[in-house]
Amino acid sequence: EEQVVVIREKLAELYESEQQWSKAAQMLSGIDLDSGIRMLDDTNKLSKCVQIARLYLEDDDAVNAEAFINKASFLVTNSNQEVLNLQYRVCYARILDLKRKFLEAAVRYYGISQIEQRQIGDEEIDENALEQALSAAVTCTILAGAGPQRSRVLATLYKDERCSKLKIYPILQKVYLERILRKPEIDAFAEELKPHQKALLPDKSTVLDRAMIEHNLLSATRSTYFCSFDELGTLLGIDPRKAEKIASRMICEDRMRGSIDQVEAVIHFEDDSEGLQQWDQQIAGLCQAVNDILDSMSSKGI
Amino acid sequence: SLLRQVSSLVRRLPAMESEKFQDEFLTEYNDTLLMTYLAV
Amino acid sequence: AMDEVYRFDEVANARALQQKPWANDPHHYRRVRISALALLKMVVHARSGGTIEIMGLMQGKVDGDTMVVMDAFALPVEGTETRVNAQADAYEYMVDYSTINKQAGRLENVIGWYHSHPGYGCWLSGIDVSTQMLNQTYQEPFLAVVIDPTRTVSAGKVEIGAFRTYPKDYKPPDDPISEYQTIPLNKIEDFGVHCKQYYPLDITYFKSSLDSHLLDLLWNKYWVNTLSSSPLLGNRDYVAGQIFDLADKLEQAEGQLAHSRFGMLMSSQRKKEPEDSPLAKVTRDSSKITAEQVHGLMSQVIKDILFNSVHP
Repeated sequence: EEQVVVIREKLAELYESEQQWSKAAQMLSGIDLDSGIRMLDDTNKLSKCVQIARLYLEDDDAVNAEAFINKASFLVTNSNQEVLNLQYRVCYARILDLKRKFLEAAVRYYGISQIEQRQIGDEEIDENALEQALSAAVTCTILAGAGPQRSRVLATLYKDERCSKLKIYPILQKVYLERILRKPEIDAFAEELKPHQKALLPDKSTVLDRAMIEHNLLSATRSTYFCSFDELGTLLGIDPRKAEKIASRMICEDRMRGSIDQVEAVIHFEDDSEGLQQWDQQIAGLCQAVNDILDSMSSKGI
Repeated sequence: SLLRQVSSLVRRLPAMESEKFQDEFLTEYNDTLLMTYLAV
Repeated sequence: AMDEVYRFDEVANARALQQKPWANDPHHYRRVRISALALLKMVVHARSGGTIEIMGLMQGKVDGDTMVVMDAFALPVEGTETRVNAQADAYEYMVDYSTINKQAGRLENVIGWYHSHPGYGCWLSGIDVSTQMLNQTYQEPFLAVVIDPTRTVSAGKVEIGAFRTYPKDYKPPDDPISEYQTIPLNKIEDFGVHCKQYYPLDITYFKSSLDSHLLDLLWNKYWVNTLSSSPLLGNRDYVAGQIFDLADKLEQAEGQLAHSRFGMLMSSQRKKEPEDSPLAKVTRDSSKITAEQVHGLMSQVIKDILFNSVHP
């Protein structure tokens, strides 16, 4: 068995050097890590699992990568190898991303972006890598289904001052402030996405389309009390029946408060916040406007 | 531009004018008055 | 002149500490001056804990019979009311912080600790008294500060108290005069048993010229925040708790009244002053709660007149 393992490892190295990632991973996955003959310690097993997962991820194969990361999950809690732990975390985040569990992926990417050490073992952590993790966190959050959970993550990211330096910041700001996103902005955002993030869903729309429509729908609830499906379809740039379907799904999943009158083809939006809270928010806006006027006056010497 | 800002500000008044708000406001008003009466 | 207090004279401070004036007079320190910076940091920290007690340390110096608090920093511990010397969990952090702080130019030593009592007033519990006595044995001069972030919001001013404990078995010559405060029923015993083991210090505040300038700049944010917030909305849970507590106290007072009517009251209780009777205390508590609610309502009505009664 020892000789077979050596051959497998050598072949995997060769495949890797030729960038045949999946083949390298398949070669390594044939090694029996739980063999009774060769006793491997947990660190070695973890290292192999993470290596195989990383190789599969190079070819965007989330299914196989996940199988090995799940094996690694049992071993990582007892591991004190910082480099391995970090590699595990990155793999896990990428797998969630590939599987379109965007919100969970965003939280993990964000955790990675907050690493304080600049040297872990022999590996240097450079700022670009952390910035990429942060950017990935923002992208995944924007692609995640609109709703209260996403709002919490958006708030965390928006308040992190590192995000204001990212190229993707303007769209983050708009999404956080629940403003309607226009087509040019969505197209610009689409250019930064990876292929799996632009994938087609069963209903022929893309992941991005669905995220943007849901976001714009929620934004609409902030500015109107009710709206017909024709108007909603026009606002969102989609067929009114599709708008109704998406709205009804969001209401059922409790990501939006409202009710649908199918006979009249109208959707009524409900607001979560109390009338008194809204009133205070209005007053804050008014006072701010007064402040701005006074500042303008004093800057003009009036 | 200043006058436009002022005009826009004035047009935002009243700050709130909905039945839901009136209900909540008057309920709070009545609750506090009732509490005061009970305290007295 | 207002910035003079920010200068730290290491020699003078060392000399003052060498004399150990507290050893001969447990009442030596009577006043506390807290900097605007320290106050802001402590209150914000206390508020951030919500209903959970938080804790931190203060840095400063002494000046005659006055303790001067220049700065404060939070400690990574919570729930200080459940164990004596909760700060033991944070010793390493304290040492690291103090060392780095000195390198950054904050030369003052730790002069006290602060913690919060969310919703139940500024006083020292039995555990607080034990902790402070321990501190005063090994770390003099040391001060204890308590902040109530919940009552700060409902009262509209910072609820804060500064205390020092007496040595064990010391009998103070007279009762310390302190402002009346409502104590919830479930804390009254803890309050009563230990209230004679410590005394309050008079608190004043000071700020630097830079602080004044910055606070002036913040004025705009302040008036907007004041108008667009409502203490009635924000503190509902606390008010409900206060009313529950009031109801319990009223029942208790009613029970005592019934006993006295039938002449079953003990002679010691009959001698009590009318102002100290349970019913009088309940009346005072009830007035306080109502006054706070009425203030909250007044602000809502004024906002309604200002912002809702104009129809272009």
